[in-house]
Amino acid sequence: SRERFRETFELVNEKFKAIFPKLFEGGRAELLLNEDDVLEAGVDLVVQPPGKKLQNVSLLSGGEKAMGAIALIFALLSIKPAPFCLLDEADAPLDDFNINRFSRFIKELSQDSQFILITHNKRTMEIADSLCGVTMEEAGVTKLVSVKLN
Amino acid sequence: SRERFRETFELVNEKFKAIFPKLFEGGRAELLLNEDDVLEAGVDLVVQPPGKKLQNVSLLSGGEKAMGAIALIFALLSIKPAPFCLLDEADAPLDDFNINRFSRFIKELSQDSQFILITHNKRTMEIADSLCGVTMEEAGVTKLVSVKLN
Amino acid sequence: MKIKNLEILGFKSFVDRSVFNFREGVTVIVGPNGCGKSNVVDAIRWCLGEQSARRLRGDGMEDVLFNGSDGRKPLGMAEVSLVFSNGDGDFPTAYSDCSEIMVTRRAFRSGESEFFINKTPCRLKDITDLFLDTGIGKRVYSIVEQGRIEEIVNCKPEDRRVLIEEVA
Amino acid sequence: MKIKNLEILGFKSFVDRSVFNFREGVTVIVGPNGCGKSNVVDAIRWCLGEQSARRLRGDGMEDVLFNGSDGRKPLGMAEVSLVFSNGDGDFPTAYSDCSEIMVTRRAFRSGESEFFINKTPCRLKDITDLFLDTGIGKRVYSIVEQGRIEEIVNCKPEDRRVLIEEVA
Ligand SMILES: Nc1ncnc2c1ncn2[C@@H]1O[C@H](COP(=O)(O)OP(=O)(O)OP(=O)(O)O)[C@@H](O)[C@H]1O
Ligand SMILES: Nc1ncnc2c1ncn2[C@@H]1O[C@H](COP(=O)(O)OP(=O)(O)OP(=O)(O)O)[C@@H](O)[C@H]1O
Ligand SMILES: [Mg+2]
Ligand SMILES: [Mg+2]
Repeated sequence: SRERFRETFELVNEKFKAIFPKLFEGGRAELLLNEDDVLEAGVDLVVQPPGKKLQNVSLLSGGEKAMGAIALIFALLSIKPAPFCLLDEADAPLDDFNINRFSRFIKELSQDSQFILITHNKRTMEIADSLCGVTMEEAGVTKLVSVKLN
Repeated sequence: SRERFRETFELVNEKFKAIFPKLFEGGRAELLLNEDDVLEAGVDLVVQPPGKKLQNVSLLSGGEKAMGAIALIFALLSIKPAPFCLLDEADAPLDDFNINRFSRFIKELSQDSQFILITHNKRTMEIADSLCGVTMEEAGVTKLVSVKLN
Repeated sequence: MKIKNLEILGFKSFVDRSVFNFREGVTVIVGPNGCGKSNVVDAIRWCLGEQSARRLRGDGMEDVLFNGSDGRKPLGMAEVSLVFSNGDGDFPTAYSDCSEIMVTRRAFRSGESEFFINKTPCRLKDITDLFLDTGIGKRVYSIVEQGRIEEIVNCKPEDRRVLIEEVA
Repeated sequence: MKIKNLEILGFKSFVDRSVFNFREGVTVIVGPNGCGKSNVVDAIRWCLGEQSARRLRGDGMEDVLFNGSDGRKPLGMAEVSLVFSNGDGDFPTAYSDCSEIMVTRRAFRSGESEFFINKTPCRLKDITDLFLDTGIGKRVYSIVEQGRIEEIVNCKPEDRRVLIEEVA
C-alpha cells in the first residue's frame, strides 16, 4: 500500500542517513524517490564522501561503493532484522583505514545480531568471536579445521 | 578469414595450455571452439585446478576465476604484445599463496613487458621496480607522493 | 531467532560431513582460494529454498551434488541442515512453542528432492513460507555473495525499490 | 613501443597537474580508497580514444572534468597526455623515424574536444588508428579495470571469440 511503502522508505532513509557518516567518519548520503507517485517511483541513491562534491554514484571508487553498500544494507537490517548477516569477502576492495572502520562497526552491531564473515584479511579476522578454518588437504575435498590467530 | 582465425586460435590455445599450469602449479585448462564452422564458433573455456575434476567454469571460486582469467590474458599478450599491461586490483580475490604465484609470474614477464599494477596488497608491492603513491591530503584533490616500502 | 548450526554432506566440495557451530557475535570463515568457503554460502541459500541454479553458480541443480575429484567418486545425494534457536522468542507462530527449528533439504542425482522441518517431511513451499517474514526471505538482503557487494549501489532504481518493499 | 610518461590535468580528481614516469619493469600504484588510482586508468583509456562514458564510470563525457570539491571550484578543461618511446623500433610506420610519440586529448565544459599527436592538431580517428595494431586498440585486453578481471572467464563464448579476433 502507498502509506506502508512511504513509511518504510522514511524509516530506512533515516537509518541510512545516520549510519553512513558513522561508517565513513563524515560525509553524507540519502535515498530519494525519483517520482511523485509513491507506488511507481524507483529509489535513487546519492552519496557524498567527506569533503567531496555530491556526484553520480557510478563515479565513486570501488572502496567507496562497497562502504556505501554496507551502510545501506545495515540500514535495511536495522528496520527488519534477520537472524544473521552473511558477508562473503565484502571487505575485498577496502583499504586498511576502511577495513578498520568496517570491522569496528560490525563488532558493535554484533552485540545484537549474529554476523558470518568470509575473508582473506587479517584485520577482519581480529574481530572474530569464533574462527572457522576451511581447507582442502585432499584436492577437491573440503575439510574444516580449527584456526589459531597469532 | 577462416585460416587466420584458426591459426591465431591455435597459437593462443597453446600458450594458454602452457601458462595455466605454470601459474596454478599444476592443473590444466584449454580453449575449445563450440561449433565446427570456424567462422561462427564461439570460444568455450575449460579449467581444471590441480587435483579437481573438470567442471563448469562458473563453479570455480573467485580466486580460481581470477587466476584463470590472468592466465588467458597473458596468453593473448604473448601472441600479440601490448606496450604495457595495466591491472587494477586484479589481485583483490587472491589468497597469500596465489598472490605469491601471481606476483612472481608478473616479475618474470616484466623482463620483456611493462606492467602497471594498482593494489592494496603489501606482497604485490614488493615486486615493484617503481612505486607511485596516490593520496588526497586535500579532500577531493589527488596528489602524487613518493612511497617508501619498509 | 538465531542461527545455531549448519551441517553439510555431499553438497559441492563437502564430500565428507561437516558441521559449523555458530555462536553469538562474529563468526569468521577463512581459508585458501577454492577450498569451499563460498560453497558454505551456497549451502545456506540452497537449504533456505534457493531454486535458481545460477545463483548457486551452476547450470543446473545437479551441479550441487559432489561430482568427484582425483581421489573420490561422485556422490548420489546432497544434504544440508540448518538449525535455528528461538533466542528472542520470535519464532514463526506455528513453531512458537519450539526451542529449535531444523530445516533439511536433500537432493538425489535422480533428480528427486526431499524437504524436512524438524525431521518431518514437508514441501519446499513450507520452508520458504517459514522464512517469509524473517529477513532471510525471498529477496534476502542479509546474505551478500562474493563480488556482489556493489550491486545495491550499482543497480537500477526499480531494483532498489524492491529491497524497500521487502522490508515493508 | 613502451609507455614513457603520463600527464593529467583537470581530469576527474586530478585538479592539479600530475606526472607519472613509467620505467622498465613493474610500476605499482598504491593509495587509500577514493584517492584517484582508478582515475589514472580512466585517464589512460580516455587519452587513447575511449568514447563510452559508461566505461569511464560516468553518465556523460562531462563527468571527466573536475567538478569541484569543498575547497576547489570546478574546472573548465581536462587534458591528458601520453608519451610512448620507440623502444624496439616498432612504432607505426608513419612515425618510424620518431624516437617518441606524444598523444594529447583535451575536453572543455562547452563540449568541445581537441586532439594532438606530437602537439600537432588531429582528429580522434588519427589517435585510434595509430594504436589499431598495437594491442592497446579497440578491444584493449591489456587493460583490466577494477572488478572486471573475472569477465573473460564469465563472458559468453561469442565475446571470448572477439578477443581472439582482436589478436588475429
Ligand atoms: N558439485 C561440485 N562437486 C565438487 N566440487 C565442486 C562442486 N561445485 C563446486 N566445486 C568446487 O568448489 C570449489 C569452489 O569453492 P568455493 O567457491 O567455496 O571457494 P572459496 O573458498 O570461496 O574460494 P575463494 O577464496 O577463491 O573465493 C571449486 O574449486 C569448485 O571446483
Ligand atoms: N569529475 C570528477 N570531479 C571530481 N572528482 C571526481 C570526478 N570523477 C570522479 N571523482 C572522484 O574520484 C574518486 C574516485 O577515485 P578512484 O576511483 O580513482 O579511487 P581509487 O583510488 O581507485 O580507490 P579504490 O581503492 O577504492 O578503488 C571518487 O571519490 C570520485 O568522487
Ligand atoms: Mg569464495
Ligand atoms: Mg580503484
